[in-house]
Order: sequence, then C-alpha cells, then structure tokens
Amino acid sequence: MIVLDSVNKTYQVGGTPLHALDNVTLSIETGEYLSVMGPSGSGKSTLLNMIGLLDHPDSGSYLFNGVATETLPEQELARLRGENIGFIFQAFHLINRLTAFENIELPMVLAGEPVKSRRSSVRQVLDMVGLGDRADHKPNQLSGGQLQRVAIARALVMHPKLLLADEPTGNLDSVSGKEVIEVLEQLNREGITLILVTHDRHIGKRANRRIRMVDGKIEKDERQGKG
Amino acid sequence: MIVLDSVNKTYQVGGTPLHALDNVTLSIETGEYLSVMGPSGSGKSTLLNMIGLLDHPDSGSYLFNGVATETLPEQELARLRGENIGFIFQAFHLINRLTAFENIELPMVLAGEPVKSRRSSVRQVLDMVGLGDRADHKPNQLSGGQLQRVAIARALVMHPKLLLADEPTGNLDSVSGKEVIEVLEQLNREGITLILVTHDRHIGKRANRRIRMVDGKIEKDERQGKG
Ligand SMILES: Nc1ncnc2c1ncn2[C@@H]1O[C@H](COP(=O)(O)OP(=O)(O)OP(=O)(O)O)[C@@H](O)[C@H]1O
Ligand SMILES: Nc1ncnc2c1ncn2[C@@H]1O[C@H](COP(=O)(O)OP(=O)(O)OP(=O)(O)O)[C@@H](O)[C@H]1O
Ligand SMILES: [Mg+2]
Ligand SMILES: [Mg+2]
Repeated sequence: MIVLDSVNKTYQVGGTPLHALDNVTLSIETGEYLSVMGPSGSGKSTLLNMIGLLDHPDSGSYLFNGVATETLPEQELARLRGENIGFIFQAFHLINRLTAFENIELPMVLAGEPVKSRRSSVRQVLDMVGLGDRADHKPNQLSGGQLQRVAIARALVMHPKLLLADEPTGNLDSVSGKEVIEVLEQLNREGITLILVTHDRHIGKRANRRIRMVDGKIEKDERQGKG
Repeated sequence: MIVLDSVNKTYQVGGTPLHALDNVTLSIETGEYLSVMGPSGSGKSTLLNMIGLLDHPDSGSYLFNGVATETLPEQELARLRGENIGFIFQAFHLINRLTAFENIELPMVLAGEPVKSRRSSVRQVLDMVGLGDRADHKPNQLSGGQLQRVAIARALVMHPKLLLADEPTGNLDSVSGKEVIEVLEQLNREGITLILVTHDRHIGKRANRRIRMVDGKIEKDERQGKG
C-alpha cells in the first residue's frame, strides 16, 4: 500500500540544513498495524504527513497503492486523501466556529454524503469516543481530551482504508486512552491499515510492527509474532 | 497561599447546566507539590485556570496570599498573575509570528526587564528544556513536543512563586518528559509551589499530595510521607 524509497525532507532555518527525514525507506502492506516511536523532534509527524499526502519529499519516491505520488497535482492528492485516508493530527486542527458534531460531519459534507447517513455516522462515532453529550459544544467549550476525541471521531467517520494517528492519547486519561486504542485496533482487525505515532511505550508495543525514529532516520523496524 | 472555599463554575450549553467545578474546597500551602488527576472532562483545567486567576468562580471564594480575588479588577488580577504565577497551558498558547526565543522572552518584555538579563534568562531556560538549537524557529517550524517545551520554558523564565502545569508532558517521549518533571521538582525543592495536572500515573504519584477530580468534584485528597 505504502512504499517510501530514500525519502528526504530538509528544512533550512538560518544557516544549517535540518534533515527532518533522512533517507527513509519503508514499505507498509495493506492491513498492517504499525507503531512509530522516538524522541521529540525525531521526524515522526513529518513521516506521517508524508504518508498522508499532506507533504511531499524533497527527494526519493512515495508509491501509494502503486501510484507515484511525487508528480501528482494537488487536486489529485486531495482526492486520494479524501477517499482513503483518515488523519488524527497531533494538534487536532478543529474548526473553532463549528460544533463537535459539525467538525466530525465535515469530511462527509465535503464528500457530498446525504444528510441522513451523515447524521447516523456522526452519532455513531461520537458514542464510540464517549462524547454523545458534547455534540453541540464548540472547541472552546471542550476540554483538551474532548478536543482530541473529536479529532479522532472526525478521522474515523468516513471509514478510511488508511488511518494515521499522531499521538491520539496524549491528552487522555488511561481509561479513555485505552478505549480509543481498542477502537482503533478493532478497525485494524476489520481491515484498516493503522499507523500510530505514540510516546506511550505501553501503547507502542501493542502493534505487530514497531518502528523507532531518531534524527530523521528509521533506526529500528521490528516485527513480532501475533498473540 | 491558595484557599478555595465552596467554589462553583457552571456552564450552560443548550438546556442543562454543566458543573465544571462543583463545590470545590481546597487549601494549598506555599511550597507544596501537588498533582491533580482524573478523567478527561473532570474539571482539572478549569480548576487550574481558577487558581491561576484566569477565570473566576460563579460562587464561593478564592483567597490568594490572603487577598480576596473575586472582587479584584482585571488590572489587579493581571498584576498578581504577572508577579507570581507561571502557567504551562494544555494547548500551549504560543504566538505564531514570534520565534521560540521571542515567545519565551515575552513575559520579561511585558515586565520591563532590560535586554541583557532577558537574553541570559531565555538562553538558560532554553537549555533546561533542550531547545538551545531551536531558538530561532517559529511555532510552525517546531514539533509538537518542542512546542510544549517552549510553553514550559516561557512559564519558568520569570522564576514564578507558583507554577501551574497543565499536562506538561503529554507530547513528550519518556526521556524528555522525565527531564521536564525533574526540572519542575528541582524548582519546587527551591521553594516554588507546584501544581501539576497530569494523565500519567507515574508522574502523578511522584507528588507529595495527590488530588483526584471526577465530575467537577474533588473526590480524593491524599498526602504521603516524603522519601
Ligand atoms: N466554555 C465552556 N462551556 C461549556 N462547557 C465547558 C466549557 N469549558 C469547559 N467545559 C466543560 O467543562 C468540563 C471540564 O473541562 P476541563 O477542561 O476542566 O476538563 P479537564 O479535566 O481538564 O479534561 P482533560 O483531561 O480532557 O483536559 C468538560 O466536560 C467540558 O466539556
Ligand atoms: N517547517 C519547519 N522548518 C524547520 N524545521 C522544522 C519544520 N517542521 C519541523 N521541523 C523540525 O523537524 C524536526 C522533526 O519534526 P517532527 O514534527 O516530525 O518531530 P516529531 O518526531 O513529531 O516530534 P514530537 O514527538 O515532538 O511531536 C523537528 O526537530 C523540528 O524542529
Ligand atoms: Mg510530532
Ligand atoms: Mg484539561
């Protein structure tokens, strides 16, 4: 599903070049469950944005479902994203003038889904993340962990084939965090490819395959038997 | 230092009233080290904002260093905050057009500190949080955990007497997170009153006194011996 080959992403701030991604080569099969861990600033979010077609390499290639993505126009990337990818952002990126319900509904509105099916899908994911009684709250009327759960629900509402989760439990107590991970793992068992960036080692080690990043490089890539 | 008596904070969203703080009574001595834990949405940030003079009770009283705060004008609250309180926000609240250096420097600029002492204080806290080589980056050029560390540095730069930390390690790997907690605990040993909201039980249990909130109430308030 995902084939990154010698991907580089370099920033210039002042004098020295900063290698946010340094020669990253990585293949991920459909249906895999992968965790990505590593120190703050090691390139995890940059990697996820690249995989999620929100950013493009400076060099190297990225094949998504066999399609070479580096040369695609933005319109085509947007279509691929909309049809395939759900993204839980580390900073949530919610819309402040919309309620929780409307934020979650937004991808379906943009995809032209009819009102009735939108309503039932949004209700369903709101319940999955325990926010049924917060549907009408706007972001400034929600706690940090509730905002995180709205971001999670929004990523799930269109049943994406690829789910990218950037630290989805950082603002959640251990009970809510566990519930969220169980929801994501259930979706993975149903066939969704799941890539989870986390700082929580208890969560990271639940994945079948674990990647460790340091200074923009993939330092470790281990699989473990299921069970 | 802090005396909350029967403090209530109630929101109305649509029909039903929401008791974000429900009859909270709490006394905190100067120099204490307290953790506040509890489920997402239980009122921890609301409590911290109240203590930090960023919000006021709907009923009940709050004495800060013996001063009745409910009737103070905003100008006076701002002065008390500026002179006494450092706040690490759950959502960071950094200024996007300023660099990390300038964000951290801001409280000192507002307090009229001369340039030379500002520069050395900012350099010092940047090193304490491991961001010496990111000083000139703006928020959109920083990772999630780097943003969190800028927010931490900004709260420390004026050596406040009271430090309020709302989930200061949620975006940090366990190594960076531990370093941050050790910095905060060192400041507490030097006399700073430290109130730490956290979802991480390993961190929460390091405090001498542990508060648990549920549904806007203080459900538990335990002290343990030192050592
Ligand atoms: N302006 C508001 N209007 C309505 N409800 C609000 C408002 N602000 C907060 N709330 C509600 O008050 C409750 C307490 O919020 P608070 O931010 O204190 O929770 P918290 O314990 O910090 O949660 P978390 O661990 O998720 O950060 C939440 O259930 C939230 O939905
Ligand atoms: N636009 C940019 N310009 C310059 N440097 C950047 C930019 N965006 C990111 N960086 C740098 O690239 C590095 C990788 O950032 P990234 O956000 O991928 O880290 P991360 O592993 O997700 O960290 P965290 O665990 O703190 O979220 C960081 O050191 C950051 O300072
Ligand atoms: Mg990140
Ligand atoms: Mg909070």
